[in-house]
Amino acid sequence: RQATESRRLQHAHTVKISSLLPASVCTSTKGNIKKASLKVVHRHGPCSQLSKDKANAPTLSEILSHDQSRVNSIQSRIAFNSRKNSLEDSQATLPSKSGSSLGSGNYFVTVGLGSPKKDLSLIFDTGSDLTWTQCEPCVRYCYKQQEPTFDPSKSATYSNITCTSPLCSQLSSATGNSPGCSSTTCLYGIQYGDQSFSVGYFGKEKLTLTSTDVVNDFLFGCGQNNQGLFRGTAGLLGLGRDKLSLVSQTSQKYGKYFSYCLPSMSSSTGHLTFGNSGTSSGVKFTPLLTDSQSPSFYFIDITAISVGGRSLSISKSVFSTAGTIIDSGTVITRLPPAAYSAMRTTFRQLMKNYPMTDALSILDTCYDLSNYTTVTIPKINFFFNGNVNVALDLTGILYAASASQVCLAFAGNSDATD
Amino acid sequence: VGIFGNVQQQTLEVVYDVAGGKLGFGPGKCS
Repeated sequence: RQATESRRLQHAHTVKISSLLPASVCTSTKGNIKKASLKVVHRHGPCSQLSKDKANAPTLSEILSHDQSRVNSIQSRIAFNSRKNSLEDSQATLPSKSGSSLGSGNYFVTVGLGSPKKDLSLIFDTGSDLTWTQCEPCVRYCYKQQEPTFDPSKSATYSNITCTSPLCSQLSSATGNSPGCSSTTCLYGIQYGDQSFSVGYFGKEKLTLTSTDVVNDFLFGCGQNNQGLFRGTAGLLGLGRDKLSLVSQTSQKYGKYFSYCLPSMSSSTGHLTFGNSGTSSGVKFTPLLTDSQSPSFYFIDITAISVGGRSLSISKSVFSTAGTIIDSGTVITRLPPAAYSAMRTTFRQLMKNYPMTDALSILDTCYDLSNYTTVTIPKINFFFNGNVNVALDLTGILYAASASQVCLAFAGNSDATD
Repeated sequence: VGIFGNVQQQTLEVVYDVAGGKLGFGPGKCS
């Protein structure tokens, strides 16, 4: 019995309940600052300057609801791209909207734009491509943001892109919408699946990442009509694979190489670093795959999952049927139905000593741990192609609304082909 | 598609070597 218990604890986290709940103070501002490295902050955490408006802060349930909007949108965008080649041209069969939802856009970085530079906090998103910020004179509408709105007329380095420039036509793949034209200025429009959108002038400007890392003539959207779930932030930093993403625009400088560390909400700051500083020890690599139908997403291959040291019985075809993307803007990992079912069954077995409670939005495996000081939680490991074994941090296993509602932080897709 | 979301990426070092066609996971670097 002792040996069994020892083995069980080896494959489990034993933690104080209080450590599962969001911290109320920013515990550190250190982060891993390197060359071309930006500080990453959780939008709703205690280290965020954007989270002071507590009255308008979203609830965890709202964050999860927004997250589902984003996932629905990504699914429909990929399904739309997939169907496009198999259908004859017929406008009636095409959805009227595409593009991914911002969801709760949890993490942001602060960059400098213009000359002199103005600091702007932008949601960073590997699931979209166009970088944009709200711009004066806000012809139609600008939502409230923390920093002063960027005013291109006060910058010595801003210029508009003309409608006839080949750069203007690149907007089609980056936004999913054909560019417009106002007088001679190229117009972009990007609409997200949750009805959020930004419309404005397509321009170029000096972008300052760090004091020593400057990108001249960076192409971005200067938003004149911006509405949706962006509140507090100044816009979005697109890190997808399209030509207009920051990653592609800086390919000569950073070689399409970037890395980040997302802090857990309670633990201070992380980083977003461009370029290979050669200091990433202990990193294991899995092939990065490209889907020709949806080339701007980062696809990877999950091969297996273990819960509490037990390898789940999941056929590899379950993962390969629809594939998997990695996305910095989606909060909760979505698994194929069969994979999630297997995970949930094993997790519930290993947690059978704790009382279950109501679901939290999309999270259906929740526990009331209010009567416990410490709990023992099964470890979860993901295995990726290339023999890459990733042990999730405890913050990646549980999502806690309160001590009385602590949930398994995974959800299943509704369809195996999603 | 399945989606590997940001809650599960927390505290991991996630490395995008897009030109090299690979994505890396490393032990936590931001705590």
